[in-house]
Amino acid sequence: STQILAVVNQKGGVGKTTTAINLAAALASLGERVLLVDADPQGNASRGLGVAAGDANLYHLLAGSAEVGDTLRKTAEPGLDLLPADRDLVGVEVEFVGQPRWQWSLAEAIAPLRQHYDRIVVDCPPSLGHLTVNALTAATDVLVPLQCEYFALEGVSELVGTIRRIQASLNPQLEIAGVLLTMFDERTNLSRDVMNEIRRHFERRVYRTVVPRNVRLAEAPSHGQSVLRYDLRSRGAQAYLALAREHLRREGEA
Amino acid sequence: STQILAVVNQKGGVGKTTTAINLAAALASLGERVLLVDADPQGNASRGLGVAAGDANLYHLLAGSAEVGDTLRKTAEPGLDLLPADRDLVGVEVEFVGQPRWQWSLAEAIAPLRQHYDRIVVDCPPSLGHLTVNALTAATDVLVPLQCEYFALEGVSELVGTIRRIQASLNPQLEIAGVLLTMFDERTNLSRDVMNEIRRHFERRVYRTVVPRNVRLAEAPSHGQSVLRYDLRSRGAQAYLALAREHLRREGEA
Ligand SMILES: Nc1ncnc2c1ncn2[C@@H]1O[C@H](COP(=O)(O)OP(=O)(O)OP(=O)(O)O)[C@@H](O)[C@H]1O
Ligand SMILES: Nc1ncnc2c1ncn2[C@@H]1O[C@H](COP(=O)(O)OP(=O)(O)OP(=O)(O)O)[C@@H](O)[C@H]1O
Ligand SMILES: [Mg+2]
Ligand SMILES: [Mg+2]
Repeated sequence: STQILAVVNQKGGVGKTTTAINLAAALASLGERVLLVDADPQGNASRGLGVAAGDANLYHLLAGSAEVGDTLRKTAEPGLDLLPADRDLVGVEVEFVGQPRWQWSLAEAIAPLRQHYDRIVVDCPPSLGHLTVNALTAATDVLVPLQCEYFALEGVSELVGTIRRIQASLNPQLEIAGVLLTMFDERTNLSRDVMNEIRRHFERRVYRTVVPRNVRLAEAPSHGQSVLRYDLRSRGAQAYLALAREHLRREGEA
Repeated sequence: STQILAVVNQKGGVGKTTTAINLAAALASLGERVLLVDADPQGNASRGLGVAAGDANLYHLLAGSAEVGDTLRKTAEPGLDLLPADRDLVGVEVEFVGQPRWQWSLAEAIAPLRQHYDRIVVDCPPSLGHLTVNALTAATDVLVPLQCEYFALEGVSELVGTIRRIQASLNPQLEIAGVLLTMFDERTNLSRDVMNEIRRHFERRVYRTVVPRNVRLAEAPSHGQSVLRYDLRSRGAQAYLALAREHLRREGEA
């Protein structure tokens, strides 16, 4: 059955969008049918795959003013579709307040899509607010990108606490698929110290694949392409391909 | 009269907190009396200066359950005080909804402090939500840290639009003090292309000082210190000192 993978970390700039785009693209390149859902009003995942703001998007789907078919977009990458976002989605944060079962809006909206995809990857904003809670309630699994620096490490226990609360009250099936070390700079002691701290805490849930700092990953979105299309031989592309293979292999062993 | 400088950018991880801490510390080292206000529920600025979560903080001040004197903290850096934050502050995002004049809460709470400080620097979350709007309404000036990469560039026009709306409806005196290029990696074409784009658009409002990538800036908060205390001779410390001098000089010329 369909895996729904929420990419979550309330710390800003740790590689959520870069991971959501490139893991989704890598899984698609390995033959999976993949849907990338952009759940961030800043719409970086959408813009990074060349989809402009302004058309029917996730906001309209959640608000009930568009059908799911109106919002889905093909991308230029075989096997990868996109459910985009733009600033309209900010409305959701206010409109959800006081609404019963608001946590289930996203799960209900994407339920009809599950039959069409092997994987649904959800890119989340840098917060633990309504949109992220929706993603965690809809998800089967969470992937946590983590930059090996102090502020990112600081935020981990709060993130784990939020996941636990959602497992307890809203979504008992939710699992942590893995913690992914991103933008890793092996030259610094800080990176290695934080990596060791993370591995001590999360043990086998830390992906063996580590994504290095590679400018190709930062350039690709400016061309509206995943790094696989932009520069398949780059260290960044090879890392996300390796991550996709590891992700599939771990599922097989679970 | 007191400058109130909001450090704002809705993109995550562009160096808002690193700039807020280290510009505040640099201004204090040059003899200014400085207050750093942490307006981010993630409390990175507070933790980065060694102040733990859990005590009376900005949330209690805004909620009216604490006096300003209960929340102010001295730091280990001469001339630098802190008004801290922690997760409690998330409550504000919900509690402000529907409250009249909610945009003025921060301005009113810090008004009595203006006589005690030359500069009040406000660290904001990666969003344009209630807390950031409060900071922009309270501020005399905005400083925009900008990482020279595609997603950060994408967010600029929206940020400028928000500043304009606040100038028009809430705070006509608000000025953009400057755009600061952060984490600059001169080796990549991407960085230089984005820098040129930003300079074309913002012209003289871009600080001449550019903050390079320097691991000391990432290490300092793990010791609860500004980079000036942690490693004054580092490129990171020298960059923020140069920024402080440029900031003061630009004021003198304004
Ligand atoms: N491994 C990497 N090497 C080089 N640059 C990277 C890498 N991963 C991400 N980046 C760049 O770093 C910046 C932050 O990454 P990204 O936007 O994916 O993080 P995020 O967690 O989604 O941020 P936000 O919290 O704002 O949503 C972007 O400019 C991105 O292109
Ligand atoms: N010039 C620099 N060189 C090296 N590391 C840096 C530099 N500036 C910031 N950092 C590190 O980069 C990460 C992101 O910076 P920071 O937390 O200040 O950004 P932010 O905009 O406040 O993020 P958020 O949106 O989550 O509040 C942090 O781990 C920080 O220590
Ligand atoms: Mg993102
Ligand atoms: Mg910050």
